[in-house]
Amino acid sequence: TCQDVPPYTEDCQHGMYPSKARSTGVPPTFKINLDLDPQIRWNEVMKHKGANVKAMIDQVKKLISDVSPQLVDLVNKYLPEIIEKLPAPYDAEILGISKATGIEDGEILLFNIFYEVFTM
Amino acid sequence: CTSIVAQDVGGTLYHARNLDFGLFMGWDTKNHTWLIAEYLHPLVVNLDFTRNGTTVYKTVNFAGYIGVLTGMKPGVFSLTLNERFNVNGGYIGLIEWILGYRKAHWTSFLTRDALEKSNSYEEAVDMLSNTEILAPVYYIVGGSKPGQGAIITRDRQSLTNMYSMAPDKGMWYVLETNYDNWTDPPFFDDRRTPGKKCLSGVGNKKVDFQTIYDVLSTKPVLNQLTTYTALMQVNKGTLETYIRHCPHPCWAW
Repeated sequence: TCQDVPPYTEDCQHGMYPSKARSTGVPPTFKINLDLDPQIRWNEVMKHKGANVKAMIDQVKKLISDVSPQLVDLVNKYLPEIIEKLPAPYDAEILGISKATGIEDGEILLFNIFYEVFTM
Repeated sequence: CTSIVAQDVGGTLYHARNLDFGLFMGWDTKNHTWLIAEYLHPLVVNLDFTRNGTTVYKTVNFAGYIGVLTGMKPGVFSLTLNERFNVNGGYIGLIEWILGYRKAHWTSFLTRDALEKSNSYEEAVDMLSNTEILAPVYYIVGGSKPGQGAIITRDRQSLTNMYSMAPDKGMWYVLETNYDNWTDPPFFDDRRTPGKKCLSGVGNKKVDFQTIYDVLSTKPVLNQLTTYTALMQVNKGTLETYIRHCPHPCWAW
């Protein structure tokens, strides 16, 4: 049954698929050609989504900066050192995404370690 | 997150998930949404990884994120990764890794490695169960043959628990949120009970993309953190993704 106080629960929904009632659409599809050099295989995705990636990372940096502005400096100072220690092809892919978007490589790595870190 | 592997009466497997992310990372007071979840919406992309012009595996990614949280090797297996909250968490693994202990794999690189290298459901399950990783997680794996569905609960160093479906015993689905399946979820974040209630209400005679999408569209399985819903059918190689929006009133997680 429905519950109108937090946490909100409701009756099981029916007939939602493929309605747009609770969806804003379907995402685009891109090919990642594994035969290409890892440094350039993400270029097509970044050509279309680079600005969105930058906006998201800028927002994360703002959140971090609100806690401590020095933390952002640490990201750019120390995270790039980690990239070169990543296994192939992940090291080259992160550098390639950084190059394609103009975003600091440490900041691209920051995005990629979210899931590891947030288990705390 | 909520991941489901379900089998219909004909033995066809379906694997689906809601990806929830962005908790406590900024609240948009104007729109009453999580800031980072909103920024992630336009980053959702379907990816088709090819070699020699042929699809090797398909994933749903956030642009700029090179690991795999949702993916499928057509005809072979599908997988999803859910966060597992633990004091012995990923930040410890990350610190160890930075300090030079690099035997552990990054959790979402391991899933990509599994899609790349594993050629069967069993190989994928073995790889995801027995490889040392940086953070505790749940790996949810579905196969191409009846009965192939499991939740792999992982610590950083070892396998904690394996929970497999058993359709011949009436266990025709597995459902994982972000809590160990042998304990009760906390009262403030119980997506498991409504998810199981709705899925059980559907029954295995009616399970398909439509009905699983309905389950994943029901609040609080669908919540303010949900960025996308992915639906996978391995045998057909079908992967459908929908960017989600949770209209108010909608619980924050």
